[in-house]
Amino acid sequence: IIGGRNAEPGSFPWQALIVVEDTSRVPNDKWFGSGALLSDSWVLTAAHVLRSQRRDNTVIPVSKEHVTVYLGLHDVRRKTAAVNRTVEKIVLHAGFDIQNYNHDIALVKLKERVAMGPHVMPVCLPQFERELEGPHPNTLGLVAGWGISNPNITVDEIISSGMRTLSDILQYVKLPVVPHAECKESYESRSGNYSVTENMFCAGYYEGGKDTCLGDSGGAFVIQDPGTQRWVAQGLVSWGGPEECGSKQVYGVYTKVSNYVDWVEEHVGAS
Amino acid sequence: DAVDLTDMFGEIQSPNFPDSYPSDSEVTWNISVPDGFRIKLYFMHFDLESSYLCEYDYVKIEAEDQVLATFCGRETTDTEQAPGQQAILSPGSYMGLTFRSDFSNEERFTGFEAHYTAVDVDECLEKSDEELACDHYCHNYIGGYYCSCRFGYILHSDNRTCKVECSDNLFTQRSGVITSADFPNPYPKSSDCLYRVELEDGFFITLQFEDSIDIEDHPEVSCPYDYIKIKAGPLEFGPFCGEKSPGRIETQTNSVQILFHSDNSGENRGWKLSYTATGNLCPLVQPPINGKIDPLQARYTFKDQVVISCNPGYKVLKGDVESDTFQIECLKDGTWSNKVPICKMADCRAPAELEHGFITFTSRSNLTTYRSAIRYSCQRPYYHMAPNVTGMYTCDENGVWRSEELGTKLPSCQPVCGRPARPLPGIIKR
Repeated sequence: IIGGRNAEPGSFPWQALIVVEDTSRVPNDKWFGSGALLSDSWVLTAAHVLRSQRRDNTVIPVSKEHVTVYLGLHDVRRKTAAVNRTVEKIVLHAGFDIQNYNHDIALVKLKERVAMGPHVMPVCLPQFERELEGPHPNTLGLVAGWGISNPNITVDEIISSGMRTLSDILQYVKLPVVPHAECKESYESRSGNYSVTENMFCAGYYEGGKDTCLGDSGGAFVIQDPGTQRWVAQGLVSWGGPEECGSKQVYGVYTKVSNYVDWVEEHVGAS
Repeated sequence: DAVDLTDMFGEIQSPNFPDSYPSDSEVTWNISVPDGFRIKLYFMHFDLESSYLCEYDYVKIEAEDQVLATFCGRETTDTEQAPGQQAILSPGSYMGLTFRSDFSNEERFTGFEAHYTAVDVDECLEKSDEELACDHYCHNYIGGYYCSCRFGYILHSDNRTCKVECSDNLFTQRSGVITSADFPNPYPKSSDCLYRVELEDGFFITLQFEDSIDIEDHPEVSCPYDYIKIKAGPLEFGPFCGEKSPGRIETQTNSVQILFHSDNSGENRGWKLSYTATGNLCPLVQPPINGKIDPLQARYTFKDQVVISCNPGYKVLKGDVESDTFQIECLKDGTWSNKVPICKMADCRAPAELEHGFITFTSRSNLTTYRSAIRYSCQRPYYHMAPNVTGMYTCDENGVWRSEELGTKLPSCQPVCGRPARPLPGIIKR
């Protein structure tokens, strides 16, 4: 999280840390991302967090044995204080496109249910009509994560750090939703083959400075519904431009969750 | 001389016919045809000396033991008879014809020429004698006849009377009606009907005949033709016949055999009886508190059963088994099969736990019996009730916790979403 601040314990009770350690490769392949708790058994995240790292473009989930999910976590140095779960099932959206990150959404079923409490609570999915319209431009949302908080660190340094989380304390930042056309224009006018589809939306500041970044993937972009006062996951941290996170006119791109409510219910059940 | 004729037809001529017949002669022809036929005789020519009452020459026609006709002369006069065109029929299958001439025949009478033929007897029309007529249906055919019976009857070995198969009538109900076959139409002949009433040991059967019966009898001899007899254990009642009803018979046993015999004649309406069975009396039973007994009767006898049930909200408790009803039976020794059980208030017992929820009893002593109430709640603020109901459950009359909204289904405590215990920095309008 660039330009953010420390979250208080219990402020993001849905925030999950998803750690993937692919021991079938040499050297071990290890990375992490975030997710959002939906119920006592299911976590929502981005498909690219759980896609097996392969040179070809096939989309295959990592083996569920290689995944650990932490809930109620605040300081990654104190994982023992958190709840951790192994994984029963991974569902990547069948339409996930590794080229443009369209349909970048996935579900993880925990092998054992978790009990709710002040530090573990699910986020709401868009449910009411207004929420199902998706995030309105210029609406402010929050997103949290243990990803890069120092924009100057290089990718190599990240990898050589063994993918430890890049921020010990959970960070969060407030970001406005960017009008779709503006974001689409800003990406598609560049070189490179970017496409901001209808299943995505952007958030961030034109002048940069605040953003999500590497390691925040899969975390929920939440917006408080003014009517019900409940926090609703409208986005999932998905991708951004090659420039450093928080650069000027480089918006973060988020999976538009309101397009996948039926897909989620189809796999999770109406619970 | 005698000539035997056994063909189905033939002709008979006087001696020397067509010349004049000799004097001083007597010839007899014995005509026999099979049973079922009779003989028709007729004359094509008749010319005998006439005399007063045919005392000189004559033709005499006989059958079995009767003279059918005596003819002489040529024409019938007031003192002698000639056959003319008439045919003579024998009553049965035999006819005898005798020709006799005396010592003189001056006028050279030419005698006679006769023919005979067998003709079928239609026994169906002629069997007026009840002893021989068909009982139900008669079917004539050339040379004979046969009998058949109405539906449900079978032809007796006498090929005439119709009987019924009635040797296996078994009655096992506690009451019933028994009648002779086809009552009140005449009962079948040549039948030996057996009616058995077999009840469980402990019952005593009572027979009650209808006021009038109609069984063929005899003025002097006791029931020589048809009769009804009753065997009940060591006792034997009857034989009964005539029109005087045997009335009420207390058999003092649970097994009775009624034998009804009919011979091959007579047309009598028969008989009808009803039977009932009672057993030893059992003492009256009182319904349990908060319960009732069904049926309520002034008396209970062997095999009578009563069902004990409880008012709503109570269950029958026998031993430590609860049930909705309990049945007891009056035994043959006049005791009940079981004591009357008690009615225990329905108890829903401890309500099912709700994961991530808890239960509040509305009564101080956490009662779980009929009409007690509880309320389910969820561990707020992290869980909420789904569906959104009051969570109130009442112990119903069947001992089941029941909610007005969900019936017997339980709600669930689902995680509350999107409401962090520690408020998030909301959108603060500047």
